[in-house]
Amino acid sequence: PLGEPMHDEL
Amino acid sequence: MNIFRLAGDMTHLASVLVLLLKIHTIKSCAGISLKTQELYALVFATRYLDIFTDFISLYNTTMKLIFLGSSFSIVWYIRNHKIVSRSYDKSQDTFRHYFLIIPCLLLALLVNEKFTFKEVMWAFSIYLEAVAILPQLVLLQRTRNIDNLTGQYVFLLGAYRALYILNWIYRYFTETHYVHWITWVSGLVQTLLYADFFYYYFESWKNNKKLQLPA
Repeated sequence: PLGEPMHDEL
Repeated sequence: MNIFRLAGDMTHLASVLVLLLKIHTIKSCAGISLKTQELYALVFATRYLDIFTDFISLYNTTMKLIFLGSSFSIVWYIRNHKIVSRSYDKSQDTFRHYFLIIPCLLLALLVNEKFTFKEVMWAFSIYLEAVAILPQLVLLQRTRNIDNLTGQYVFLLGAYRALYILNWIYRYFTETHYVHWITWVSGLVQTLLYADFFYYYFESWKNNKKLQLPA
């Protein structure tokens, strides 16, 4: 979703 | 994904497998802090809230399920398994880990990437993981003879975050605007907490002596 930081790390 | 992060994830996976091996095969959790395991289960539960909403990759989701499943089953084993729970020494594992949760929660409410429930929980999990090893390190100082599997478990758990630091350095130089102070500072604190353990672990390996932490 836009605006929500995307945490791509575990 | 870069080699440092992959190595970090594999080292983290190895630490979990070593612990499961110890608990499942020799049915013993001697020297293992239940409190650190409970904190880690909480870390994963609050960090992976997005497991069903945000799909990053099959790898990401698989690893999240492995870490969630293993951390909760390790807590269950130590608490409820009739044989394993007998080797848990409650009187030695006395760190008041609840005292770690409140400050991490307060800090997460103040310092986060976005003031939403998920983001505050994510920041909480990052801060909590930085200090989650403390009960285990305190227990190791009290454990006279640390068995090899326990030593390897703690070493791998510390090494994985050190590899993540290399990953963050790599990503800083290769990706534009890659700045994440929350994970960088917490990851550094987390790794520094292992400094003296790494020293004694390396010494024991170099001199081929039993691992012993000074009380």
